[in-house]
Amino acid sequence: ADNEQDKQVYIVYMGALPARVDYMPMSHHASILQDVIGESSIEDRLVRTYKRSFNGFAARLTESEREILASMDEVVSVFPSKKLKLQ
Amino acid sequence: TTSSWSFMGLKEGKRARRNNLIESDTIIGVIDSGVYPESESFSGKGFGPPPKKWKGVCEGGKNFTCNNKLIGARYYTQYPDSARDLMGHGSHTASTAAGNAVKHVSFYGLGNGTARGGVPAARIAVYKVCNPGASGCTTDGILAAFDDAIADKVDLISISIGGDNGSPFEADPIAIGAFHAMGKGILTVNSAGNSGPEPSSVASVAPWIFTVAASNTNRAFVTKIVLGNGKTIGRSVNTFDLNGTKYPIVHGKSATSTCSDDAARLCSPGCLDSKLVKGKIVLCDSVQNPEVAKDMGAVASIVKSQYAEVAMIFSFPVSVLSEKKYNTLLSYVNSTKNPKAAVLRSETIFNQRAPIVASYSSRGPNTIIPDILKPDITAPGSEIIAAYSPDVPPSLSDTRHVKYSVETGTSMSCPHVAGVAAYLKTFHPRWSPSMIQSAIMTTAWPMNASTSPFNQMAEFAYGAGHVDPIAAIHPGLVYEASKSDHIAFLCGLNYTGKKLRLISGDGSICTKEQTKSLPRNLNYPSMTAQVSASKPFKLTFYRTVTNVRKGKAATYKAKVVGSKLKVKVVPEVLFMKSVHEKKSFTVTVSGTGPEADNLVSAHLIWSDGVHSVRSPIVVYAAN
Repeated sequence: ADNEQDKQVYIVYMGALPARVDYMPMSHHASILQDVIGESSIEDRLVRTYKRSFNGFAARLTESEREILASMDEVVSVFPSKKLKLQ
Repeated sequence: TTSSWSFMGLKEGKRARRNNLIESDTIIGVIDSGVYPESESFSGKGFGPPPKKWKGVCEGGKNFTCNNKLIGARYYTQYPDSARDLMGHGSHTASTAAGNAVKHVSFYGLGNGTARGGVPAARIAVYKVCNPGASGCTTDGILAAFDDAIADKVDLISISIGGDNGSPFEADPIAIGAFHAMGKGILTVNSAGNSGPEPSSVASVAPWIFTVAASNTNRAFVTKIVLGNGKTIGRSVNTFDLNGTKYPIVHGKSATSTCSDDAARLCSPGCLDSKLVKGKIVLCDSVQNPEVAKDMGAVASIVKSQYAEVAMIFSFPVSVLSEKKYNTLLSYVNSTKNPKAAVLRSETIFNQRAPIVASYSSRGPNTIIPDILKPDITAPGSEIIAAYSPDVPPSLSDTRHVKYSVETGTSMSCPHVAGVAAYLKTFHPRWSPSMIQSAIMTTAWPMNASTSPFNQMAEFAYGAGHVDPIAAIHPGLVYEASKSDHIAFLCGLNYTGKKLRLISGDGSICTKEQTKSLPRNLNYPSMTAQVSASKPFKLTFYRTVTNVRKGKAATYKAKVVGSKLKVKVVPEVLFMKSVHEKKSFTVTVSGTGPEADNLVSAHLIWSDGVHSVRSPIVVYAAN
């Protein structure tokens, strides 16, 4: 099993918000995450969700979980959250 | 900002034309390190309630109160839970973009004037994503800030944050956030970065982001050094007055009993012996460790810097000299028995040659999209006085607390352009982000490569030139690029299938023609192409301009300035009958490619006798 230090925060970018009125971004993100990590509780994995202007979430993932997510049809890209600088 | 706006022609108070009603309805989102809400620059006095369109909230956390100027606050950082500025940076940039006009501002009497934003009547929404130290600015937080700012209905986003180099769009949170902002009619203005003068150091590379380089203004802070044998001038913002008293000088190299010459001459930590420096002026071959001399009891320090063109604040009397002047000083010290000098309190001078692009300002070419010129535009970034947080020392190991401070960087030039973009939008509320960007680029003051040794990168240093707020109001023609134009641009970059469908949100698919389109044919206000070094080339740019001049018809004639390129414009005359009319043309450029790592440029100017619509044409050969 992947232990704690193998995880890092990744951003899962899913593009524009689907126009469907019945689309529920947060439950979609939760179900994707549960599928990938194989656990029902995503509490200590989910860092942030992006749901107002575009679609996606940030989560603590292992490299193998990242690969699975990146290959999903509804995911544009999965990339590590980094630190940028004030200029 | 106590002098930068007047420098670029945006006069104070009623002397500048303003559309106050719309300006007061304008909201600038600032994604930065938060603000100091008690600053006069953010006072809500005299403001009515937030604009009706505002969908944001004031969730600045404990001990953070909004008002009718500072209408929104969110934070994406941890401990402390607050949008309060713990770095001074966010207060500085927010007040530069849209701060109230606050009179009699100075830094201990230096740089006195009215601190003001580009749109003092506009509102500010704060999105705090940065904290001091290791926390930094996380990209998952930055993306969340964009998610909120767009939905909160800000009109414009200013973000003075970046990485050390460009990233592919789908892994670049600022590019992702700015793309969705552009889709909602929101222009994102981003600092180019401070990794100059290295080539290809610009980190903000997407065409839907307005990327800003930094330059100086005509005002400079100088710190004179009076030697036994005459005067010399250094740079710093020195507010400590030693009353002209001369003190003995010692070079770091001669003030150590523990380190090698090389380490000691740099005044490296742990190298200076307090017995040898106490009560003296210490010479250091580097600007990196000025506090070391202070901690050892020096009364002042004179340091060498490769980029001595910018004055910084220090916590004790320091003057920064260019290599040449420093070496002159060293030879005086080495040839004089008891060398002495006085470091004077700084003064401001107003005859500095400007604008000159700053050496630190990141340069092109664009590593991700070679045929999109970055940076786009230049604005004042050096020695800018604006709001600060009194909770933060103005320099390293500084015990002072100030409400206004002097900062330098593309972080400072970015909000200047954000302020100008907002100012422009008050006259043209329905203009799209690309129209605002085009108007500012095609009316920029021309800059040239000869004015500074670091400028040999020309348009890769300063883009289209220096922002001119007044001329930008009436650009005559604009280059528009809609969201669908950018989708077609992405097709040309092989963003096809799933990625494109998801990013566009409307199931877009690329036509065969779009997949074959070249990035240089995005309808961008500048034209750039990478060619093979020293080989013949011939290439064509396709462009369309929109007439934005109201009233009578206009005939625009093409003129190409800059002889080294062979440029043919077809047609050479555009007749515009009505406003919003569009006309297309081609620009065919031919010649022999420049040597590797070099560029050759010209400018295409469409002129109707009243307006001058100027676009850089840059051809370069990478290494």
